Amino acid sequence: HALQIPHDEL
Amino acid sequence: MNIFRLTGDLSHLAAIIILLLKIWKTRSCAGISGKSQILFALVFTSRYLDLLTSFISLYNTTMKVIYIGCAYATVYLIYAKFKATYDGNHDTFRVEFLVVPVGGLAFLVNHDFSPLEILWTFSIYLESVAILPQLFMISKTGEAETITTHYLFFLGLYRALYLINWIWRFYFEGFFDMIAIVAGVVQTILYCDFFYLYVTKGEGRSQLSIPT
Repeated sequence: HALQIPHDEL
Repeated sequence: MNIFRLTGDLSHLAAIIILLLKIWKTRSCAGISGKSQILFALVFTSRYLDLLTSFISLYNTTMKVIYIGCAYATVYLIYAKFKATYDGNHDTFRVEFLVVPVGGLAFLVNHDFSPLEILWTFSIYLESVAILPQLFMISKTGEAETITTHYLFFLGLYRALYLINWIWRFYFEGFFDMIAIVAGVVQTILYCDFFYLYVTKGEGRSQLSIPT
């Protein structure tokens, strides 16, 4: 379980 | 990264720099909503906590640091350095009416019920409405300085460009983020009235009036 879903946008 | 995403980011950066320079050069924050600027600082802080947990690219990290730094610098100029010029009497939007519902919504509608993800979701929802205190202030005083309208134009343009970026990414990458898209649509819609006035009445005038 990741800490957070990766968000590649600003 | 596509051209719409890049120009969106640069438009966002332009807006932030325009506001910072305006306040710095005129040594005044008259007509600027400190409440909106606090909300934007809160948006960047809650969204970019992933600076501490994940690395995406040098571009990504650099922009995040610049956005956060500029947001806090703006808040500092308004509430400390040029506090005497801050027009608090007209900056009367009740921000708790935004922050509380947005916080509740972030808990209820998110991609993953984890602390960082909820904070990210909160920042996306909050950003979509963070400009309302500024628009409220302009409608209350009935006018905005030209440079303030340029700030608002670039700030609105940024999310509109992101909408095109999301359409692009959906077709070419299969990328689809419902939360960002819905919030982005709401955010862009809030600027539409302003865009109309900016284009039709803004040119050649020193001040822009938004009818109440």
